[in-house]
Parts: sequence; structure tokens; C-alpha cells
Amino acid sequence: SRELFEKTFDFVREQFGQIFRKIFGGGKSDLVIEQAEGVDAMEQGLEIMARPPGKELTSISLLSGGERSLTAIALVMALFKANPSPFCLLDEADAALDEKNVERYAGVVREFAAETQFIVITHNKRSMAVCDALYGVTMEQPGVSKKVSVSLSGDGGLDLLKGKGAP
Amino acid sequence: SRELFEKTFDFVREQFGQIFRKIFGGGKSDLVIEQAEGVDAMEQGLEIMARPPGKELTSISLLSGGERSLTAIALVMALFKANPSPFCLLDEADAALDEKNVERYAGVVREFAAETQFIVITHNKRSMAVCDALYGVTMEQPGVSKKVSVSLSGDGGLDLLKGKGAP
Amino acid sequence: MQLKKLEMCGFKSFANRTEVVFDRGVTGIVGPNGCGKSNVVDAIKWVLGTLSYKSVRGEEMLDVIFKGAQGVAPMGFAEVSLTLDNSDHTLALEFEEVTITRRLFLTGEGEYYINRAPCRLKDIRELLYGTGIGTDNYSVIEQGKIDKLVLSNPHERRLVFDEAA
Amino acid sequence: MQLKKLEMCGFKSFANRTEVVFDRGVTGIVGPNGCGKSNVVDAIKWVLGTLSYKSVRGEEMLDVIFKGAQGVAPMGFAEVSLTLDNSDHTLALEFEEVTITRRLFLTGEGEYYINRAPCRLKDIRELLYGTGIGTDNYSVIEQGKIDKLVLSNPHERRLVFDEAA
Ligand SMILES: Nc1ncnc2c1ncn2[C@@H]1O[C@H](COP(=O)(O)OP(=O)(O)OP(=O)(O)O)[C@@H](O)[C@H]1O
Ligand SMILES: Nc1ncnc2c1ncn2[C@@H]1O[C@H](COP(=O)(O)OP(=O)(O)OP(=O)(O)O)[C@@H](O)[C@H]1O
Ligand SMILES: [Mg+2]
Ligand SMILES: [Mg+2]
Repeated sequence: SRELFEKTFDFVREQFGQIFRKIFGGGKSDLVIEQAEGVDAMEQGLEIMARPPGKELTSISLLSGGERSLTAIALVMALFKANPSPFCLLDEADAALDEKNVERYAGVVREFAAETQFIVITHNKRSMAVCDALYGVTMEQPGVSKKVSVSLSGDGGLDLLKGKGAP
Repeated sequence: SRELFEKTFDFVREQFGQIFRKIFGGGKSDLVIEQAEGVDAMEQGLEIMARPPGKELTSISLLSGGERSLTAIALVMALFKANPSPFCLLDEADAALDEKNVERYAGVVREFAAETQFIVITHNKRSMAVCDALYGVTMEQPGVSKKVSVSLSGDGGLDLLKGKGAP
Repeated sequence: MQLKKLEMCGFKSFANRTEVVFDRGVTGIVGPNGCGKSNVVDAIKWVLGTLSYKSVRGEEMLDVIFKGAQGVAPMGFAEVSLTLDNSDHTLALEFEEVTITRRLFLTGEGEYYINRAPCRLKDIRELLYGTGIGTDNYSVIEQGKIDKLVLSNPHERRLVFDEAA
Repeated sequence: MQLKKLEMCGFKSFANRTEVVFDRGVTGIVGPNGCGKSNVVDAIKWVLGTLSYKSVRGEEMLDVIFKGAQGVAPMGFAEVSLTLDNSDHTLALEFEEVTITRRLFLTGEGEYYINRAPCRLKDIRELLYGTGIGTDNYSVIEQGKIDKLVLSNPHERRLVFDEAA
């Protein structure tokens, strides 16, 4: 129904703004329903505005790879606030992030993990550091995957990171 | 002309096979001209086969993110051997690679740098280690880019990596 | 509602029966390139009833069956089971724990089970419908695709939003 | 044939005149997210005559002009110059060194120069044609797009190959 949509939309929009500012340490973001001629309100497209701190507003295509990753994560978390999904699978969502932004990404995952179960695939130690449990996947026998338990401090974990355990 | 094409194709195919095996430490790769019905030879599509060492041949879509990156790099270098481009720009081509594969990627770049000028954008220390010169790009003044010279050993370089120098 | 356990056998590179237990909070999966991490994500998508072989990176659905490796014979079928904690009855079943199983044979035949009772793929999809569990929404961010939500066109984005709302 | 020097002024986030010197071998560009590294790649593509605002991540070509920042006024034009070592005369000119300059004003007007002599964009593109210099080929791997070559359909891949051959 239209009312439900508008109510949810305003909530997501507000959450997106807050989470964006937290992840970026400032700046501004918004969600805007397009106002195209002759298109029904329930069919209008959705525009995303994102302005990192200190910068001028530009179209989202001009943002850097890392900035787009963080913006996407903020939007996904805002959608979760409105409509919590029981779990969230993030496959190398931190690939484009520099070290400082991986910390921020990991902080957001940690915070939302109270209400949502996260499964995070990563090559990055800082993302691993916020995990409650770590599994390693290796191929001791070429072509055949094997699961191993991993702890960050043990050698097994670090070897796994270095690419050992791969054929 | 058709003869020139076939001659180049065979050369690229052979180079692709060699470079793939070097990067992966084994395995097999191939380039295949499709044989679709009723399509002119000069219009046929190009298939890529890639089988990492120890694994069974599967379609390229089933390869992992890191395996696809390395396969793409092998193909690009093979094309360069056939038709050297004066320079090559690689923007975070190592983003999906684990540490061991970044070493291999960096090794291939180093090797081809004798004949081709490389400009490599990276967040990874091992890729930086094979650079002859390093430039840092920062934004001391928010929204305004600034170039600085960087050396790996100095603190400036390491700070740049950690995301300092960003607003 | 949360995931408890994933079991894979003959699914992609997981030739041998492999069990992954999920707890509350954040579970990390790490390892070298090409070792099977994203295959775990594919297994979860698959057992939750995806119809699209592309969503599991294949060129046909049979691609999910272990094809063999050096000195290892291919398998005749792939099987994945996912056990969920249903104590809040998010799934409209009286069970406190629900295990969904999907199997695919080289012949192309599929078998489906909910708590070991045979059912159709349709039943699994209908059970999950509207629960927020399922992988055609924003709860799975695929490798290399995090940009997609942000760079997609306004109408696609609107569809994702409507589904969330 | 190699790149010698890139100069940017008012191009995207490079508000101030910035010079980057390239030597033989491998030059690395590093720095935090969003600071301008990929903008350097865009500058090279742009000065070599790309016609597509999408290839420089814009929604229109005017997007390459510095739009201002906190407390910094926008610029009225963007300018990029690229100096190449032409001692092997890869470019069909008698000069040992060739500098290509492209300028775009907020009015939409463009100016183009080869070694400071005004020319048309067409002249720059024709000069580079067939030299392997240029960015519609495989010599530029864009961020997040390394998969593209490998996952593209067979016909696109054939076109890339034909251009290489
Ligand atoms: N049906 C199958 N049978 C055997 N092996 C398969 C099958 N399907 C996929 N594979 C193999 O699984 C591997 C890919 O695994 P996956 O994508 O999970 O890697 P990953 O751990 O995510 O790596 P990365 O860090 O590079 O993303 C490939 O080498 C592929 O050949
Ligand atoms: N015309 C413009 N005026 C001002 N700033 C611009 C303009 N065009 C792009 N930018 C800014 O440049 C930044 C992007 O820079 P760039 O893509 O080079 O980052 P990067 O260093 O490659 O980062 P990453 O490591 O995340 O890929 C964005 O913050 C964007 O807002
Ligand atoms: Mg993966
Ligand atoms: Mg970039």
C-alpha cells in the first residue's frame, strides 16, 4: 500500500543518512524518489545522493571504488533496520577499502551483528578481528575443499592468509 | 587479413598458455575460436578455457574471483606480447588476490616492465614493492587532491597506506 | 531465526561431506584464492531454492555437482542441507528447528526435503516467501558486486527497495 | 615510445596544477580511498581523446571539471596535458617529444593542442590511431573491471582480440 511504502521509505532514508554519516565520519546522503512525468508514484525510480565529508555533491558514479562500497554498505544496513533479515552474507565486501575504512566497515558489521547474523568472507585481518568464529577453507588435496577451524593468533590462521594451503 | 589473424591468434594462444602456467604454477589454458553454424570465420566468438593446477576443467564462470583476475592478467600480457602497447594502466587489478597471488601478479608485472611501461594503482604492499617509483595521492585539504612522493620505507608511505592523509 | 548449520556433499568443490556450524554474531570464512569460500555462499543460495544457475556462477544447474579433480572421480549428485533455528516460528511450521535439503543428480533429477519429509522445490520457496530469508534480495552481497546496488539504474534500485519494504 | 609527464589542472579532484612524472618500468600510485588515484587514470584516458563521459565515470563530460569543495570555489575549466617520448616516432610527427593537451570549459567548449599548436579532437584521435596508445583497448584495466575480459561474451572478446591483432 502507498502509506506503508512512504512510512518505510522515510525510515530507510533517515537510517541511511545516519549510518552513512557514521561510516564516513561526516558528510551527507539521501534517497530521493524520482518525479518523472507520467509515471505512477509506485513505479518511480530511486536515486541515491552521497556526499563524503568535505567534498562537493557529485553524481554517485564519480565516487571512488572505496566510497561506493561504503555507501552500498550503509544502504544495506538501513534496509535491514527497516526490514531485518535474519542473516547477511558479505563476500569480500571490503575488497576496495583502505585500512582505515576496513576498520569502519568492521565496526558497522560488529554493531549490526547484535540483531543480524553475519557471514563474512574476507582476506583482511581487521575484518577477521571482529569475527566471533573463523573457519578456514583450504584445498590440501587439489580441487577438493576442506574446512578447518582457525584462530587469528595461531599459525594456522596466518598461514591460511598467506595463501598456504592452496595447491 | 585472415592469414595475419590466424598467425597472431596462434601466437597469443601460445603465450597465454605459457604465462597462465607461470602465474598459476601449473594447470592449463587455451583460446578457442567458436565454430558456430553459418557464421563467417572472421565473426566467430572467442572462448577462454582455464584450468588451474590440480583441478578439473570447468567453465570460466565457476572460477573464483582471484582465479579470474589472474587469468585476465595472463591474457592481457599475452596480447601485449603479440602487439606491445607502450604502456599499461592497472587500477587495483590485485584487489581480489590473496598474498601469495599478489606476489605472482607483481612478478609478472615486473617481468613485462622491461618492454612496457606500467602504471599500477594498489593498496597492497607487495605490489608496491616492485615499483621503481611511488607517488602518493592524498587530500590534506578535503576535496582537493595532492600528489606527494612516497618511499616504502619512510613513514609517509606507510601512513598513506593506513588511510591517513584522507579527510 | 538464525542459521545453525550447513552441510555440503558433492556440491562444487566440496566433494566430501563438510559441515559448517553458524553461531550468533559474526562468522568469518577465510582462505586462499580458489579454495571454496564463495562456494559456501553458493551452497546457501542453492539450498534456499534459487532457480537460476547464473546466481551460482554456473552455465547450467548441473555445474553444481562436483566434477572431479586430479585423481578424484566426479560425484553422481550434489546435496546441501541447511538447518535453521525456528524457535520464533518465522517459518510457518511448528518445528523449533527446520532443516531444508536439496539434492541434484547428474540425470537432472532433483530431490527436496523439509525435515526429512520429501517435498517439491516449490514448497521450499513458498515456505521462505516473505520471511526475508532467501537470496534474491539485499541480504547476500556477492563478490565483486557490492557496487551493483549503488550503480544500478533507478528502477532496479526501486525494485530492491520495494522488496525490502 | 613511453609516457613522460602528466599535468592536470581543474580535472576532477585535481583543482590545483599537479604534475606526475613517469619513468621507465613500474610506477605505483597509492593513497587512501577517494583521494584521486583513479582520477589520474581518467585524466590519461581523457587527454588521449575519449569521447565517452561514461569511460571517465561521469554523467556528462562537464563532470570532469573541478566542482569545488568545502571552502574552495569550482573551476571554470579542466585541462590535462600528457607528454610522450616520441624518439622512435611511433606517432607520425617529426618531434622527439609530443605533448597532447585537452581543455574543456564550463560552457562546453573544448580546446585541443599538439605541441601547443591548436588542433581538433579528431586530429588527436587520428594521431593515436593504430599506435596501440589509447584507452579503448586492453591496455587500461579499470578498477573493478578486471573480470570483464574474462566474463564477457565470446563476441565482445573477439572484438578486443581483433583490435589487438
Ligand atoms: N562443480 C565443481 N566441481 C569441482 N570444482 C568446482 C566446481 N564448481 C566450482 N569448482 C571450483 O571451485 C573453485 C572456486 O571456488 P570459490 O569461488 O569458492 O573460491 P574462493 O575461495 O571464493 O576464492 P577467491 O578468494 O578467489 O574468491 C574453482 O577453482 C572452481 O574450479
Ligand atoms: N569534477 C569533480 N570535482 C570535484 N571532485 C570530484 C570530481 N570528480 C570526481 N571527484 C571526486 O574524486 C573522488 C574520487 O577519486 P578517485 O576515484 O580517484 O579515488 P581513488 O583514489 O581511486 O579511491 P579508491 O581507492 O577508493 O578507488 C570522489 O570523492 C569524487 O567526489
Ligand atoms: Mg570468492
Ligand atoms: Mg580508485
